[in-house]
Amino acid sequence: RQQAFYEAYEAVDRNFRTIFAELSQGDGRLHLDDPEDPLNSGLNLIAHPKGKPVRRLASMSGGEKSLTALSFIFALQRYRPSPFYAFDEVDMFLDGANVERLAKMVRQQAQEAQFIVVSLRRPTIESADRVIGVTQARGAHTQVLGIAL
Amino acid sequence: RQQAFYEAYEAVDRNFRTIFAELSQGDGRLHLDDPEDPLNSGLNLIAHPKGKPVRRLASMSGGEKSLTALSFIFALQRYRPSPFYAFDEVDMFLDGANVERLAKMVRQQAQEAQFIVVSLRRPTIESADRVIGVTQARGAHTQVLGIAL
Amino acid sequence: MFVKRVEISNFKSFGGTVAVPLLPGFTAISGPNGSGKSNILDALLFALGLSSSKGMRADRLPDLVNQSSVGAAAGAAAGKSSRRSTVEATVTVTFDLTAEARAFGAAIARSTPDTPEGEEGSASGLSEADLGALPVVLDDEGRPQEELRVTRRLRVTPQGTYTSNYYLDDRPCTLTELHQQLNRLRIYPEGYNVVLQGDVTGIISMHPRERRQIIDELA
Amino acid sequence: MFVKRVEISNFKSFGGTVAVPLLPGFTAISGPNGSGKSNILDALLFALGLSSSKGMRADRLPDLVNQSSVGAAAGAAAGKSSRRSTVEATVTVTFDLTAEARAFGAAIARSTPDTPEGEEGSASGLSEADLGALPVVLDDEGRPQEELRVTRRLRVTPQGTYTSNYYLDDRPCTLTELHQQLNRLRIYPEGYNVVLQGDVTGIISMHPRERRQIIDELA
Ligand SMILES: Nc1ncnc2c1ncn2[C@@H]1O[C@H](COP(=O)(O)OP(=O)(O)OP(=O)(O)O)[C@@H](O)[C@H]1O
Ligand SMILES: Nc1ncnc2c1ncn2[C@@H]1O[C@H](COP(=O)(O)OP(=O)(O)OP(=O)(O)O)[C@@H](O)[C@H]1O
Ligand SMILES: [Mg+2]
Ligand SMILES: [Mg+2]
Repeated sequence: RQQAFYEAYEAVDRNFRTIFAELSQGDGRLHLDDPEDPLNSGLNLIAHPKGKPVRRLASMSGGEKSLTALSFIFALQRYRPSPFYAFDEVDMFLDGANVERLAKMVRQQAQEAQFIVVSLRRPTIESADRVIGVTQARGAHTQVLGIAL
Repeated sequence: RQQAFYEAYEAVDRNFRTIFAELSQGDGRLHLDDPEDPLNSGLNLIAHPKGKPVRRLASMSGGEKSLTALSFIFALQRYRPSPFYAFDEVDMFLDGANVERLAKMVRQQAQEAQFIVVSLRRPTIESADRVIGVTQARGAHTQVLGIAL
Repeated sequence: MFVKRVEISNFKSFGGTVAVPLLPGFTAISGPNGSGKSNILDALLFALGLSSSKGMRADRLPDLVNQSSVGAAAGAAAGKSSRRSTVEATVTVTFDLTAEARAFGAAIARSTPDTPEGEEGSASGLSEADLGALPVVLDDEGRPQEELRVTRRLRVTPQGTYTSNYYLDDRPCTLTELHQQLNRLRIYPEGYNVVLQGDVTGIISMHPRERRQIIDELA
Repeated sequence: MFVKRVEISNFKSFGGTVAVPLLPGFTAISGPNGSGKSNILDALLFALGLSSSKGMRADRLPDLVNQSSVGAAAGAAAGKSSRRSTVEATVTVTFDLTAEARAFGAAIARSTPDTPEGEEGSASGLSEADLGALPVVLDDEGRPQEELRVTRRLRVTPQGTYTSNYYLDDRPCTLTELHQQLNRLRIYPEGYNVVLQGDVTGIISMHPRERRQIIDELA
């Protein structure tokens, strides 16, 4: 059973390193507090965005935290795919360059799974295969229009 | 002392109604759980964004919550001004039209107080009197450049 | 597999019935603040039983029923039910399982080479374990389904009591049965495949042990 | 009044000394993720004693000292202090009080019409209450200052112990004295004039009583 854990852990770690490098142009990896006793250990994310020295997770900026969290989610996805992913404004902290990089990665991952992504950011919307426009005239109900791209 | 509370409460309420209407094009007001015993009561924000029926605060959308919270802060400011305001990405939930409205209101309020606003959104940056550009070359320290508008 | 449609009736900001058609690949949802984008995701979670009422920004389940008239909402804000009749909110999520059905058919064909001509899709060549591992849904005749419909109906009486019922292809089922079916399709309540508005940095602020448990559940 | 400069030395992502010049009106701060925008606001809060270490995204005060070398940070991440010497982080916030000084001068001139020619700026015509209400800072000779400098210095020894000291115009003061001075300038720790990243909807999720207390404090 510890064997099963290690297998999953190492696969997710490998994925995380690749994905984090692509998204943030930095280095990141997983880290177990206690590699001898993984089933009671804590799992940490070691992240050096853009060549900066390692810093505690809490002191990272909003954008850096988003990229780290999303890298972890994508790393899980590559190991154990879900059929669909639903993201609501996960790009809200990202600057223009990072939104582009994220949108490109979602396009890639969308070859393997369905991605439904709510966003207000132009680079994300422009990278999608299609956009569902949602509107609500004054006080009236939500209406939905499909826009092919 | 209860008198002092009512004076502050009614002034902030008047301000909130005007400001919320301008920011969200809806109706909003303050509300005391127990008007008879204000010093033990809870203070609620009643908000109808854009002609929608009143809904509990928690079920409002991210953008609606931001506009309601910012209207409250500006309402406090008009009653009891601070010399400066520091906002970090308060426009992150707002769609394009609402960012413009917020930026316009900050410009107005900035005649009375100093506003220092961190933002990644173009309408906010374009409405400022000046922009401080912050950069950090790979791994190096933060550098700051001023850009007049 | 992919979600091919979410039909939303009288749920949150959706009055009447709105069908949201979806396709594989990358779909963006956009529009003004407060228009209903996040509510679409809430509808998906609601139907699949993947979220509590708090996770859908409602204090209690009855708050999820569309309250479109100012009168009804004013009554609700004052804490009393102002409805004159029982109301209901319904969401149906339709999964497209065409690829899974065909993969299953192909697997059967490969594993039962002696099956006489004309006899298709019998699961006889595969063990229970094989069947459990394949993400496929079999109908009563053991044939793979090309579609699966999950429906949830929430009824609220004028007194304010409510019932919530789940259906798989229009047949009543328990939440447990629904989750077992979804698990077979690799959909789990703690799947980390859904990130709600404002939650993206949650993985950073969670306790390291909680984060490790994510890997436990995968292994 | 307005903040006219924030000088940041060896604090968070600022190595060396960086002066951020500011003016009245509306200043935007922008730049790439992780460049240091929020750290500028943290520096302001740090100097004015308006925030705990958690409020500046640091577990403990020593985390706020610039850790620019990979070696130092690796040691820090491993939980031991790897510094060979005492290090310090300093932030100085300079307030421009020109308008307040002039308003004060004008108020004095109006309230002391019998003052002989050439004798300026004595506070004799105004009561203590008047003085308390005016946002002005008087120097040792009772003259209004056109500028006020607030400095905070955090020193961390190689053993990891630390001291934090406040200064008003380069004179040591306690945090209480600093806050009293800031209060007179209408700057309060719970002022709601600072909204940190991710906190904008905090006013919505707070308890109604907590929200009412905001009005109490104003009244
Ligand atoms: N039971 C209900 N009946 C009617 N309207 C409702 C109900 N519950 C929520 N709403 C409305 O739904 C709207 C919020 O929708 P939603 O959160 O999907 O917006 P959004 O498009 O995600 O906006 P944002 O971009 O600001 O996040 C609110 O205006 C709210 O009043
Ligand atoms: N003590 C320290 N020494 C060196 N660097 C630090 C220290 N504390 C924090 N940092 C760095 O500061 C950076 C974060 O800066 P900040 O939060 O100001 O970014 P930001 O410009 O606001 O970004 P965002 O747009 O993503 O919010 C992080 O990369 C972090 O590693
Ligand atoms: Mg939303
Ligand atoms: Mg920031």
